[in-house]
Amino acid sequence: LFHARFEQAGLVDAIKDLIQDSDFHCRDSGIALRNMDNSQVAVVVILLEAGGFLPYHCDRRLNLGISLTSLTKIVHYAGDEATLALKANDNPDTFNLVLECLQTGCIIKYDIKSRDIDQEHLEIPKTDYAATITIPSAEFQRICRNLSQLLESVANEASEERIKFSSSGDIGSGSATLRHNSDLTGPIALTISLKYLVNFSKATALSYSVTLSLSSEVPQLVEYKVESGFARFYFAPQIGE
Amino acid sequence: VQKQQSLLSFFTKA
Repeated sequence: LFHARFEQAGLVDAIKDLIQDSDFHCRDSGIALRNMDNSQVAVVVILLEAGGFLPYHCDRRLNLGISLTSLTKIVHYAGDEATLALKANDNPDTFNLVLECLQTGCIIKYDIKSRDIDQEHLEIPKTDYAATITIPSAEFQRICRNLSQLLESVANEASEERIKFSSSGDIGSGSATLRHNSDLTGPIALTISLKYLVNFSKATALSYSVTLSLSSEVPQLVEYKVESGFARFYFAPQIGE
Repeated sequence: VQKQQSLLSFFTKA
């Protein structure tokens, strides 16, 4: 039997534009998801430890193949205040989704067929980054959204005290600068697609702050800590031609 | 001109 109740259903919204289907690996320690987007440019890794759910019960290993497109629609219509529960019994072909609105007591139940997702395991090597910078997640989202209105990619520069996001396109250029008090091994400069950063920043509601782990020429990591877990977004670097 | 790399050059599928 598997039963998990989750109060941060907004997590689904943060990843739905990157991945359409995913295996949810359910273990007694919690739920994990690791998936690459179709363009092979971004990877989403989510870990939700059992302690973050009330209740959490999983007495055997279970892989639920879930359509995030469908899950998003279900969660969207439930509203922000709803909690989301996943239940599965010994039949691995279907699972139950239960949405509960605590304010009104309304309960919506679905029986959903588990999708057969032929998903390969992805090995992510441990990386030492030149800069690990933590900034308010709302500021990060504001910067990404603002610059992306006019421009396509962003150059990140970080020094001891400031991180600078700058961007240029046909209409001109723009930049945003933010103070931080994180450790850097040295100044860095790299370019990232703004479209993807805007996508990652949809996880803003999950956490007050976001941590950017940056080095030239290796995948960048954008991480949101959630209660008893994390949502990590890896992004392949752009290189000059 | 910037060219987008694939993550598969960094991460391997097992």
